[in-house]
Amino acid sequence: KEKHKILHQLLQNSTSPVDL
Amino acid sequence: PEAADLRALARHLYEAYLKYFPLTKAKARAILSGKTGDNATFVIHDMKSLMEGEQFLNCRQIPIQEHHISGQGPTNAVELRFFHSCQSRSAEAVREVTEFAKSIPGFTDLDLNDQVTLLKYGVIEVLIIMMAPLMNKDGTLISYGQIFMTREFLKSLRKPFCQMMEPKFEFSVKFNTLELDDSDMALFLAVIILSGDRPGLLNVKPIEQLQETVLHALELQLKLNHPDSLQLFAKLLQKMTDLRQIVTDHVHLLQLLKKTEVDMCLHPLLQEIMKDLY
Repeated sequence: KEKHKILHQLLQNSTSPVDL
Repeated sequence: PEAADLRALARHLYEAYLKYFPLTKAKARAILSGKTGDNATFVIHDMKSLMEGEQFLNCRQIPIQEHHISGQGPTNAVELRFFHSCQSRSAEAVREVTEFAKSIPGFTDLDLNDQVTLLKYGVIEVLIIMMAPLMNKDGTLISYGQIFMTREFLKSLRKPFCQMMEPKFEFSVKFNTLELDDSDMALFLAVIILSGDRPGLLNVKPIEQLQETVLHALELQLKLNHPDSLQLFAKLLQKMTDLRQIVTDHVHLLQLLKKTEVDMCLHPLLQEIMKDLY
């Protein structure tokens, strides 16, 4: 899970802008 | 599935596509053919125009470490800076593709680890397909269609930067002869994302079932939307094989860049995607 932390975040967050 | 359900699925994916992808093919083709009414497209064709155009490229730019750059001379810095802009835009595009994937009915019900795997392996393929509408044989739109960058200029960059886009141009020019529109593209992108043969998937069955439904919807869509284009569905599926080769080569090129370019730091999201990929 740690390996793909941002992808997990993107998948679980709503459409609100994610800090990229 | 009933034809009506497949049409509803096609409509749903088209709506999601329009919602999440700001530059549609329809808009891109209008810009490329000069039919937008304004002449606002800035053309980058050499180093001078690249520098002039950089203000357009500043969308969420990763700060570049000046002390690293200073040792390399100005030309190297421009290429690296441009490469960083490309990375920022790619990371943003990954976010858009993720939102689109989440809108595919059933996608968010899949095992979360499988959702990650599908995106990890699918997203570069999707991004390359989405480049095609922005390209013609002479160049490509970038920066949400504000800039046209010439193919010759990209070819003139120093190695290996000059090798990055040429295979995408070759693919895109051929792909564009299929003349898909945005509603076809939406279904095709969903098919790519729902590939059940990605390495490391835990539960392949539900992914294949979802893909099969979208494939039916795509087949019907192409029959209705391109009644005179024979074997379009089969031709399109064949493109998926070419696409995998392009992605493999692209990843290898990035790995090479990482080794040879001292100052290259890959965006963390792209790093995640590239890690252990092919």
